[in-house]
Amino acid sequence: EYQDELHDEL
Amino acid sequence: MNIFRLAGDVCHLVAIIILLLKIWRSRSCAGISGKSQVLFAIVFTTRYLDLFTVFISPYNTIMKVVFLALSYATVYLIYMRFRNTFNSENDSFRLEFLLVPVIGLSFLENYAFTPLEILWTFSIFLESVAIMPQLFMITKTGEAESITTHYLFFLGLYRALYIANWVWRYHTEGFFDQIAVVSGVVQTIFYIDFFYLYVTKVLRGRGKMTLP
Repeated sequence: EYQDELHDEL
Repeated sequence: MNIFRLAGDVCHLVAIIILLLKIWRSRSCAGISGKSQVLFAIVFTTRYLDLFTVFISPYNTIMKVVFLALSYATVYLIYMRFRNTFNSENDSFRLEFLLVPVIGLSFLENYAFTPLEILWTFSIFLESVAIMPQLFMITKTGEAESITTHYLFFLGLYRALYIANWVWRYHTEGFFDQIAVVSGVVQTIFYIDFFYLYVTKVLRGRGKMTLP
């Protein structure tokens, strides 16, 4: 599942 | 962080710097689509709003700030400093054809119905089509300066490396960001035709790329 909408990519 | 992603980010940075240097050194933005550059500035602005809400790493923060600054500098050079060299009559792509579907889709398909998430999704979808005004301009005029094609080549390479990064992350971390991956693949497809022309025309030595 997607984790808290943390977008670590640029 | 893996080597594909790092290489992808570096290519992205190289592409942006190539474009900025081309405009600065030639004192001209002839052949460059200002609309594409405005779209990229919007992409970075809406995606990097999380600079204010989460901290990921010094690398992440620095790159975001650099991309934002360079994209605004490019737009400034095109529309303010060297606007008399800007071929606005050839930069005639209708932005509403991109913006309306992209805004609609980001409301329909997102990870969470919150302002930041919708804007992040919007930026991902918009990035996948943001180069279209530039490609349209090249098709319309039938040619591109080789420096412009180097810019497009590095931009396409960045996208291809991001796909390698996702394959790697899927196998090593089980990471799969559906929205980013699907849009990223669509975006990369736009560059394939251009890659072919780049290799067959530009790399085999000719100053300009002319369309067949």
